[in-house]
Amino acid sequence: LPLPATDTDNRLLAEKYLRRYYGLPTGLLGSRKSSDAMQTKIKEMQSFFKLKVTGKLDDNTLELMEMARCGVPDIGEYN
Amino acid sequence: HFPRDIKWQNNNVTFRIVNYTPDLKKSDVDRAIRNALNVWSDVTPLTFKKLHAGIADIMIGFGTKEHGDFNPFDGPDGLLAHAYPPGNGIGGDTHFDEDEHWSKDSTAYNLFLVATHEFGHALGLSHSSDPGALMYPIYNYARGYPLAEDDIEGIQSLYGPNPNPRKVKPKPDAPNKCDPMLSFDAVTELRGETIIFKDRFYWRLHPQMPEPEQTLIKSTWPTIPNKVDAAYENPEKDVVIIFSGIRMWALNGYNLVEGYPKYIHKLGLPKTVREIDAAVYIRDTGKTLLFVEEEYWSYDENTGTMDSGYPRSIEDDFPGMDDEVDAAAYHYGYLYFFHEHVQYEYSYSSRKVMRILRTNSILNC
Repeated sequence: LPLPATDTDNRLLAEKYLRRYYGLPTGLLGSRKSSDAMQTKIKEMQSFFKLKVTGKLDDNTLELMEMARCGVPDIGEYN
Repeated sequence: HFPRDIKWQNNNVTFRIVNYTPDLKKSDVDRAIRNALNVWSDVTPLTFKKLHAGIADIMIGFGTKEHGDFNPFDGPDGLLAHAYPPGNGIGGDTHFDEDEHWSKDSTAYNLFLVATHEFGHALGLSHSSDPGALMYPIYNYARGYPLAEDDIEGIQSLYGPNPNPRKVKPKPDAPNKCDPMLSFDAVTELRGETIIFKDRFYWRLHPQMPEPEQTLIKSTWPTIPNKVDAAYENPEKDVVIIFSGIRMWALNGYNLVEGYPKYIHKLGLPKTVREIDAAVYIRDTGKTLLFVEEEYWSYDENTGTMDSGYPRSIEDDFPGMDDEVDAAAYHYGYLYFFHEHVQYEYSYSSRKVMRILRTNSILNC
């Protein structure tokens, strides 16, 4: 069986995704526990895609983050 | 829309294709771009004029990784393209990731569909949260007219309708699970999950997922028609049968089984039956009930033959029920019949209706 992605891989994927599409600021995130900022952004993303809003990186959220998509942010400021 | 509802102030918008992808013939790229712009001009007063040199409102190009706008692409898959909302300079510009493979059909990322989505941004549309809308951020291949009602409402609220409208057939909005008048097309179990078909979507209910997940049928099973009439699971054979018109498909897990579609008449139904309304497998008897208008048939899964003495009247054999059924499911001795916005809980052993619920109570509404 293929080895499952590690938590670190998933976290890096999520950080990259949330920075690009949800304006997650860089340099604020703790290494062990989801910071408030990250949780908030995960919730925004889950709400947009009508997933269960947990603020956690569950399988459904990660699966959606891996899908092919458009590069324009889903929400956030237009500068 | 983007904040402040930004839009082009002039209805005559120019575009220029700055470079081409080697994946397609130049003429195919030209056609995909023109057709994508036409999708939007058909439903608005906008016109698009092609420039061959100089600065156009919408500058179109293919690039890889960092390609000049400090908004890099990411190699194959993931990010496919991006476009900027209307404005001066980079506003309206549309970039495609050259690391993707582009195609005219469904074999790779379809350039026409991605371009139509991106031009939606270039004209002022942001992302839609309706999974059936073209402006939903996730790529999904679908044939036919690409816009949904949601896309058309969005663009027309910026620019108004086309004064000389062409007849278009937009895709309806995704059904709302908590609409009190919601009805179902079909319901089946699939390895412990419940799958509910409605229009070109299905909801997936998983015992460990508190919220139903709504997805386009085509995005999971591209070869199954957009309209499912009935479905049932035979857990002993680990197969789900899906009916649409006079054809049926089989799934093993989420995978289509080879050798299908087959004609429903192979089950022993007469040729006069052109559509099955609902189907349900009764685990205790090994029979599958097939509901067709006001009657139902019984199919023996073990012998693969239709039981004699059928069709029988739904009204006679299921007292208290409506005489027609949209969808049916079976759990622990109870049959659940769905008809329009009402769900009947019918006790198979007591032969009577125990409860009447809303159809969408199964969706946590």
